[in-house]
Amino acid sequence: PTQRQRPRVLLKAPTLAEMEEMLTSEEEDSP
Amino acid sequence: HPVNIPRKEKDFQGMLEYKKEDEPKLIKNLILDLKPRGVAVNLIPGLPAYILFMCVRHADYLNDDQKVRSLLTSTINGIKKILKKRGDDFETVSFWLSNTCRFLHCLKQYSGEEGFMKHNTSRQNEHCLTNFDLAEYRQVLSDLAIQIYQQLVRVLENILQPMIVSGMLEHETIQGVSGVKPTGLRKRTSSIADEGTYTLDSIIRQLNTFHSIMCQHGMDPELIKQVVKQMFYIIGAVTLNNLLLRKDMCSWSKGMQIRYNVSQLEEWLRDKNLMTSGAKETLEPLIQAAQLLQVKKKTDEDAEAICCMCNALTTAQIVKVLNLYTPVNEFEERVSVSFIRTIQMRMRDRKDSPQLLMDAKHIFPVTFPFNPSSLALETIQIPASLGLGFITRV
Repeated sequence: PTQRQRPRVLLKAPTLAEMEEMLTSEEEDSP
Repeated sequence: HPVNIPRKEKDFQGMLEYKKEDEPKLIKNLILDLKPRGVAVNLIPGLPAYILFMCVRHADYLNDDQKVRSLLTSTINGIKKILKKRGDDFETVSFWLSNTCRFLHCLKQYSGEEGFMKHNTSRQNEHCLTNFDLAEYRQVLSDLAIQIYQQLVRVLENILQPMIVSGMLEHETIQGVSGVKPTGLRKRTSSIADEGTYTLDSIIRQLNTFHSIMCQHGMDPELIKQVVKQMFYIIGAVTLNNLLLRKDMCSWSKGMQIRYNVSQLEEWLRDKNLMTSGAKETLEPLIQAAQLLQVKKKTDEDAEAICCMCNALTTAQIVKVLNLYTPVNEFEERVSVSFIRTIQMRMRDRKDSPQLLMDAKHIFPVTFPFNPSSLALETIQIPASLGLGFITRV
């Protein structure tokens, strides 16, 4: 693999449960 | 006139560009509205996963972390939504279990982490993500895959459950073997299955259906093995539990029927090259109970043989089968109390569980072994049937 210039940035992920909350609030917001 | 020069695959970089505002449409067309029996039938296995990953690649290429986060979150929530809506449909659950796993494998295969690049071509290594480490999202996807797998087990259990007792115990697969009615008991079923009852063939046909759907969806072979092992465990546990609770099932001829049925299930495993799945081993308690119905039960030597043979049954289960055992005809004696005492004495050191019934609801822990794909991303084309015209191959 090609030599990397800079390290990749770790993207912090919400947990499944937090995503579930997002989904629920999304569904509540949508008419 | 602008000449539309068809670009060769070698010019494509295996990414898909889409506008941020088109993300909801992407999730709707690729996840929420996609019917596994519809257009999805003609897709290459795992195509939705590859498309989603190629979109992630482009957002990573743009170094747009918001776009990556939004797409991953919408993808995960989209899959959860569709499984809430159609989560009792085996094809839907199998389809999204396969695609969730393929998406997870892509995130690993193209993560840039050495351990996941061993099987990559040099071109695939050029396609690794450049800006973001998505290890935390991989963990969330793995948690999602576990949830989907458990949902798949519930769905197949609901389909199999009504077939098991009838097909494995009541229906006389070998017609006439219990021609002689067990003394004092009305014969429960005719040798030809009545209309509406399930037979062993019903069970095997259902296993075939499950297996072909999972193969059609491109489910990882190691995962198919785990699903089959779980199915066989359910069949074995439900059959044994009913045998332990029903006097009319504890006879020599029923032992013969069960052994024949188990041999047919083993034949199915062999046909599907699934003998290493561990499925056969889950039937061992049932196999031993069937043998127990057929062996001699009189002398100390018989007791010794039974204790050696029944290492997958608890003492409570062995005693129960011996108590329920019903001689085939008046010439045969019932199992004596003293013989059962001998068995109990010989097994008192076993200290096994006092539990009589098997836990038919037990789900084996699932694993998703890394399974890289040889598919070259730059060759992937998006069928018009998916309605994704707003996405551009890059």
